[in-house]
Amino acid sequence: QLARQISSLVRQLPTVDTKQFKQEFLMEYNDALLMVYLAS
Amino acid sequence: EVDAIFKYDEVQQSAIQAQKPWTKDPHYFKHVKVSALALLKMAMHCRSGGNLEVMGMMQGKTVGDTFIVMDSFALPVEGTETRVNAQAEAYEYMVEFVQTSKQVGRLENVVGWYHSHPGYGCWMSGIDCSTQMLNQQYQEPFLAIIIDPIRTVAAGKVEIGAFRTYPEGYKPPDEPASEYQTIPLSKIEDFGVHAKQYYSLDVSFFKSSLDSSLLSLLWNKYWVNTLSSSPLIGNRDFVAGQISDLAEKLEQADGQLVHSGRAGSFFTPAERKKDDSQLTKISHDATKMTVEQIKDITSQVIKDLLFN
Amino acid sequence: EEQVTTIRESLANVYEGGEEWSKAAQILGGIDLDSGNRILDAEYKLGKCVKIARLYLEDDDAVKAEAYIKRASFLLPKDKNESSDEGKVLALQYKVCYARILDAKRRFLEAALRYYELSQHENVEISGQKVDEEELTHALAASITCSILAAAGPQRSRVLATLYKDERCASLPVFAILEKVYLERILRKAEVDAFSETLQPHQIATLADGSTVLDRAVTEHNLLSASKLYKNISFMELGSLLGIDANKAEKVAARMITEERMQGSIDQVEGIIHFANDVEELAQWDTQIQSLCMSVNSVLDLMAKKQV
Repeated sequence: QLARQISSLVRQLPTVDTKQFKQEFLMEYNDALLMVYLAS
Repeated sequence: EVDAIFKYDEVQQSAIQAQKPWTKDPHYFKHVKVSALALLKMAMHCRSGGNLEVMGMMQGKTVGDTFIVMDSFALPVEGTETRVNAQAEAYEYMVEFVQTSKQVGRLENVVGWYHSHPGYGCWMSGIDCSTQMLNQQYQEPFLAIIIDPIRTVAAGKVEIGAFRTYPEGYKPPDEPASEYQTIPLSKIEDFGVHAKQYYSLDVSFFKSSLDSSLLSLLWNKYWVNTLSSSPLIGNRDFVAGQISDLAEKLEQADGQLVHSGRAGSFFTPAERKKDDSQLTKISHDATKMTVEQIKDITSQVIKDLLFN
Repeated sequence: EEQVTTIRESLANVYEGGEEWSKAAQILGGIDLDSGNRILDAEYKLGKCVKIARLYLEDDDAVKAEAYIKRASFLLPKDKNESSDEGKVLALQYKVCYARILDAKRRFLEAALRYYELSQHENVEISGQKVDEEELTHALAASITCSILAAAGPQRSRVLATLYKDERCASLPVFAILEKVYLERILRKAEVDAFSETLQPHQIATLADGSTVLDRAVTEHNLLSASKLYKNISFMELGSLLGIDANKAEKVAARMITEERMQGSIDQVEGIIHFANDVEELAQWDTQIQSLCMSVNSVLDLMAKKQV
């Protein structure tokens, strides 16, 4: 039972791998970097 | 020993009420101890109010110069910054609640009120001061606590302040400057005008042995919440507001700097120093905001590495 | 006029005794309630209107019943006797009647809200007795049924959320299907058939396109559930998932999109529907992380339990 649960868990990775996610993620990242730049 | 603080000594409390040591010294109370239960309840209530100010009452006792807040309850009123003594709408509710509390074994009296300042920090506005002065006239001993639920989430720790007002006409001795906090431009005047009418008390927390074991059990699940939350998304409105406020402050400071730059020789060193300190405050605010953003984006990057 | 009224009332009672509801209603409907010759108080007029509406409802004539209940709704605020026992009974009868009319007219969402409001009358006392628990349960079950039959969309989701969180619903037989509908899971045929056995005739009536009210509600619900599972799907596959043909699936989807109960776009040439969800990717990511972390937690708990 434990082995099956772990197997199922592992199969859920990676959690997200879509183009849209990467876009949103990088946008947030860039916003944060921009804030650092402007603050400094 | 840990749980001794939870014992209610009616005789001791009646004696304190009779002596009224606070009447002799406006600065008598110096410390506040808030129970984990009261803190949780107040924080959750304030958070549930969103951008609306909510308020409630606290039950507890006093021991020497310390307020001990054992419990709290929410009041069915909103918009505490719109009128003096918004509590008045809820007197009937308060009375009934306190009476029922005693019936179920919560013997402590009401020792104060709390309310939220969503996003603009823990300090007493003009209305808060008037309300608290009224409370201190008729309901002593009484304490005011203010919680900022939005800054709590942004900072990752509870933004809480405890205050008591001075009597009308009392001139307080000069106090050392309290810890700096960002005040939005729209509230700066209200903050400044009444700053000398109250003082803040030192806040600490305590929990019972049962609280400790319950919290340690919860801690085993808490990591799930930490990993699955993104303050970056949740606090967007607040951050946007902060940036906008910062921009306005910069414009204001910029205008003043230009004047002092051109006609610098006409300004006294004190006035020039004032501009410097304004810019210092702005850069301090910007730094704080950015550090919070860095913290949030770091957690996103770690999650990305971990899960993707 | 008074004598005529007395005769009409007696005749109506006779018809009522013989279960000729519509005839009784017609007879009572002939009483001139707006006559200038007699002064009739609001309570009397209200009572008559509610009674006529109830009689028409017994014969499933929702249209005529609605006309009288609308008259009654104008009279309700004018009733000065509302706090008396008779007033309370009348008010309850009015509410029940209104809910049943909305139900009969297939305005299921409004009916659900009205039934739910009725189910909360536990503290109303009439002649020293509280409203029968069974009646309240019946109203609650009716509310659940109507909300399931209502058109799928954000408004219905709110009502479903209220019902799902109400503790009393958990003990009702219809709770299982409520849970599935609330959690937006696809409903299977067996479950739908079991649910249809609990419905009233007008709730399984056939519509113009040959399907029943229940069929349409289930199809729309399942379509919404599918929109949460798929990013896009062909109408052939969607039809087989929903148990209907591809053309019908396209029609239902198009209607839901036009009415803004679902978000997406249809490529008629390719025969594919693309679903769009409001939830941003980062928020969805957090949900996935949460479920993953909970799985890790349960693995760890199991390991601890088995002392691995």
